[in-house]
Amino acid sequence: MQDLTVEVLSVKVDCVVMSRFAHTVITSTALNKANVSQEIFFEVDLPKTAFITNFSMEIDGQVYVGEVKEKEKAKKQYEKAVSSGQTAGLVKVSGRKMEKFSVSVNIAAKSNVTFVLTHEELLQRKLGQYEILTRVKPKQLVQEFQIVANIYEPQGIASVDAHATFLTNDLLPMVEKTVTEKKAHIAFSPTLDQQRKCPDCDGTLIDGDFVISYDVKRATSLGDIQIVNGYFVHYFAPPDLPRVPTNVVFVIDRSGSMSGNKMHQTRWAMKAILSDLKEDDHFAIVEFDHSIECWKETLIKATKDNVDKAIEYADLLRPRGGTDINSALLRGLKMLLEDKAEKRVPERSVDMIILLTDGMPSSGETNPTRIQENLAAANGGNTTLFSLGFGNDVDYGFLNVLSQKNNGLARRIFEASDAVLQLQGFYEEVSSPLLSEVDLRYPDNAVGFLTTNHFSQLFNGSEIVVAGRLLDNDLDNMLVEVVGQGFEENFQVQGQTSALDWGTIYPDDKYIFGDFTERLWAYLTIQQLLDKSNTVSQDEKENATAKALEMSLQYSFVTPLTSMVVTKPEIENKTDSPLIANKLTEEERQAAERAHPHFHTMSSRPFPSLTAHAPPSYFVDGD
Amino acid sequence: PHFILELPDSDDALCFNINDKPGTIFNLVKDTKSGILVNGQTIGDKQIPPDGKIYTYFWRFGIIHRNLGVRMEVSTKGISVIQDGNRIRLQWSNTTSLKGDNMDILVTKDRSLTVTLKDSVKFVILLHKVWEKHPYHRDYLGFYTLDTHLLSPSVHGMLGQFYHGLEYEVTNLRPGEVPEKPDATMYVKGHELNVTRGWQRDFRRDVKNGENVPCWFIHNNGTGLIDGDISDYIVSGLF
Repeated sequence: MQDLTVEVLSVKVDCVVMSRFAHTVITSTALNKANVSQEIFFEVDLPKTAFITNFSMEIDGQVYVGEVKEKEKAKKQYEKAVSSGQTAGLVKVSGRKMEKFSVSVNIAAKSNVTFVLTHEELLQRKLGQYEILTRVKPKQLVQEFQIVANIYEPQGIASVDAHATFLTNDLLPMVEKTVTEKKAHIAFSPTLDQQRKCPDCDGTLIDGDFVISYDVKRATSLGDIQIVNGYFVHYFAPPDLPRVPTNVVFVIDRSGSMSGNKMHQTRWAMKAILSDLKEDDHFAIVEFDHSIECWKETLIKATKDNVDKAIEYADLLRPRGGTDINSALLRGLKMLLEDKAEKRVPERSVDMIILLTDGMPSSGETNPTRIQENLAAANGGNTTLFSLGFGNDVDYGFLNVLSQKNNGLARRIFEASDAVLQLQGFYEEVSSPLLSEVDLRYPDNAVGFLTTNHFSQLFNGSEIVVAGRLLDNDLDNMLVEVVGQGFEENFQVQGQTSALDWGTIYPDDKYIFGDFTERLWAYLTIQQLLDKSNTVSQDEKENATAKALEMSLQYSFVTPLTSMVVTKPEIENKTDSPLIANKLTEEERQAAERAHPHFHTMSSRPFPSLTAHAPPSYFVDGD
Repeated sequence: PHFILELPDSDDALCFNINDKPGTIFNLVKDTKSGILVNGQTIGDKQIPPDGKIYTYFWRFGIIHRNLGVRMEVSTKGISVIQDGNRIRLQWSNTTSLKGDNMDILVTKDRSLTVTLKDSVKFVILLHKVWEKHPYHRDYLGFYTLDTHLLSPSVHGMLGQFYHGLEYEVTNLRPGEVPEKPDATMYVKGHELNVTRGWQRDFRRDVKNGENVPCWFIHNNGTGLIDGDISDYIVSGLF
């Protein structure tokens, strides 16, 4: 908020999580204390995995509500304003995990404005935790400041932790945490004095991330199925499954553009990742620039000796020529397929390729579509490809489709000092498969409109979620079956599930969030349709996009296909342009970062620290 | 010849080429305090290759350690060591090891000479043997300093000036002429230089193929990186 002629009366973040589906309402009221009208800004950070579902402004008792419209139509409707850039950028990139929603509105003298923003998301289980992230930055002391989260998990809550980057020892006891068997309540509402940076100053301590992480109890191998109002959701993350050994080929880009930090970080990350391999894993390393170099001709067992040698080898990674992704991936895949055929790797094991690259193919086959087709055809759905795109210039879209066509996913690795941790963290997520070829089956005659129910892998610490609509509204129980391939034997469980009696589970709470299962189903369906539209034929793509658009409009989600349009009030006969909020795609986020890159510089330090492992070396030679 | 300065503190390397008339003798290391001097003489290809460029290489080094009374001449033909008036000749064709009070020498057949001079410096000279009937190329040598921390702060020379570190900053990374070789701006020794990301080869582990060392290439005979210009390093004799 601009200066002290504007007083922030309240900031409230109210988050309700019902079975992983988070519904967050952020409300802020401000007063224009000046004698003239002035612009008041409202800026909110929300997780990029969230969809905005509602936005409103209340000014002098009049409420202006945002309306979700088809993006293209909204664009046309407000073409003039959009083309002059007046409305652009309501949602911007904000760091790696968040995006920023910001609006401003002209407020008359001595008037109040209340902004309300609502967003929803399905929390994803990563490394055994769900995380609710709230970024707060009120910029001045706030009369009434409050973050409240109520977590309802009928499955039972195993652990809850709340912390914030700005919490000092004095403020720590201010976080109120009450956990019962199936409900957790977390609240943080510091007084004006507790918000102060120092006793006599107006600066606020409240500036940073407030993070709640929790996990649920997982008692049954079938998972947890909830039926509510004609929709069901199935959470599958069975306990106590042994890990399946992996056969992993690391395909590492050593092209010239990886030089400097990226290469250095790659070497460190490879050391860390290789050290994390389990003895029963098999692995291979394929380095590529315009030429392909395999460390060994086959995958080898991850014995300590082999890992040590691989670390030595990875330590010699040096950037050089062009980028032949096509040949490198095909070479890695061939190695995997041959080793499997020759039974050099265990029969019950999970095959994966981890590609680390920073750029577009510049050598060999350079047409992205053909590379995607080549690998998918050679792979035939047998091997999972995870692509790690390094830096701001990587073509994320290309890697994402390439991975999706091969059962995997792409992840951006941000070029920063923690890149090694990002790489290692990703590997941790995927390095412990518990099951492969997992199918979640429901009676055909009882359910329809299912979200994806086949998964190549289930990883330790993650969770599979399937939702669907009951065809028979009166149905309150059904037979569920899950099959997959485990470490030593096939995994197969069956069970009968029935609708929950919410009144019994939460007798003291009113019916807060009745349609969450339906909204969760819609959220998942839209996400999957958007993903699908990347990998299918033109006809199928059009169908998937149309369906995703229809559902985004029906459920009022701001997705990459829709926009939220808010018509601002007229103040003193001044007509403002409309406000249009769009959902950013990963490509748009990346483009924004490219336009405003973080400052990169490389510099050497003065020398006294010459006790480093590698001594300096000065030499002269000839080619 | 190509010069490489590997700087592990910044996990990076700088490189530059020196090109001059074949036969020129350059001073590489000069430490008057510890009495160490290393000079090297270049040689050109047998004839001018089709691209018209004259490539030069070091083929002969003269090394003096005044305080230890040691004088060595190392060429592609052989190695000669004079200590306290005694001359020893060593052949590249034999693996030989000599251990003295002040100096250790190890010749690895047709490959390298490692010299450790007590309390001062350790270096390796690599022999690059070229097919005798090669139309253009001849045998040449590489000079690698391994341990220099005992040299005095006043050590200088084409390589010696960097022995006690270098402060530089690289910024403004931008596309270069070749996609794999971006350009950047380097601030070093009070100069602002246009540098190019490239790589040069370190032959210590693999004398035949070498290993690529990515480095910031300083153009124009290392101008701006080296003190003065290359003429300041030209000397009249090997010793």
